[in-house]
Amino acid sequence: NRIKATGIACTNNVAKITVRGVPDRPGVAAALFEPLAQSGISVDTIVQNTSEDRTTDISFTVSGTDLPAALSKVEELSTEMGTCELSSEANLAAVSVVGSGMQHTPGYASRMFRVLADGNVNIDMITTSEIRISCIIREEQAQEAVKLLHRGFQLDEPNP
Amino acid sequence: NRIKATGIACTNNVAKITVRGVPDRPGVAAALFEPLAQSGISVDTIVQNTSEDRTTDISFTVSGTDLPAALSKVEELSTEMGTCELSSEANLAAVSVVGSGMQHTPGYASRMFRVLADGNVNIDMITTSEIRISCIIREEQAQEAVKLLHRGFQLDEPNP
Ligand SMILES: C[C@@H](O)[C@H](N)C(=O)O
Ligand SMILES: C[C@@H](O)[C@H](N)C(=O)O
Repeated sequence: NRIKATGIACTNNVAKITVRGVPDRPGVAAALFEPLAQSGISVDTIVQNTSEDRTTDISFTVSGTDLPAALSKVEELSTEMGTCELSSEANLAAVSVVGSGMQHTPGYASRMFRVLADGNVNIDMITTSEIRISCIIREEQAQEAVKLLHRGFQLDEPNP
Repeated sequence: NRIKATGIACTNNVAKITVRGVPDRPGVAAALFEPLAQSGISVDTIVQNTSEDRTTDISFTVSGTDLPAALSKVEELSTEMGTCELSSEANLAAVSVVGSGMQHTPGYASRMFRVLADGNVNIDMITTSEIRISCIIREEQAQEAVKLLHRGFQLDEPNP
């Protein structure tokens, strides 16, 4: 059993904003994120899946504290973004399995998903990189998720 | 002008598979990725945005060479995955701006998106982490995108 990761990370007080139905053409992502950057809002994670019918959704996370400012910034933009809907949700958490070389070793991501599934933790968004598999989940389930992931990946839990 | 990144990475011969309309409940992501892992297919990036009407889409990338095997594996699963559609696309590339501490420094992502937009490079999918902003684009635009990104982030291009 060679599946191995080096740690579990968790960020609480996460909020997400989803801009739905943006036109899938060059310039749209820039038009959304330039004003946010200019107003100094720290965007954690950006997720965009592939388009259908020439539109797609772009989500991003910010700290819960920054949600009102980020929302009001994005609301100003919705004319440039075409006919899109805005939705948001707070009280989320980002849990990640951190390791190295995971991208080319089948099994890390599926193990994370299985551990969360068995704990009845729903996965709201997924992003991955070579060294990190990140899932957005409900904040109220984060503590339990972290415990289950430590166990599932055979990692010692840090001392409380 | 403090925007700074340490490198541009690019992977060619990328293919994506999108499973659309999967039920958004625990166990679905595990059900999709466990069989892929068991058949030894190396999944690069996984992208899932937030659901609408209790369903969402899950995309993942594999090398172009692994696309047929991955597709046939996912087709077998579509009964477990509920009523969902499968789509795929080859001849893609993953371009990334690599750095450190980018997640909390506004401006890196928006600069990457602006550089691509100005080069008329459409962004198909986006995932980010603390150290990497990754965009899936058409492979035929990758070489140009890498050049533009080196310029946009004031990085020396490696010798040809
Ligand atoms: C949707 C958005 O990413 C668009 N495709 C762009 O390139 O900006
Ligand atoms: C869609 C999929 O991610 C589902 N929410 C799960 O937890 O498995």
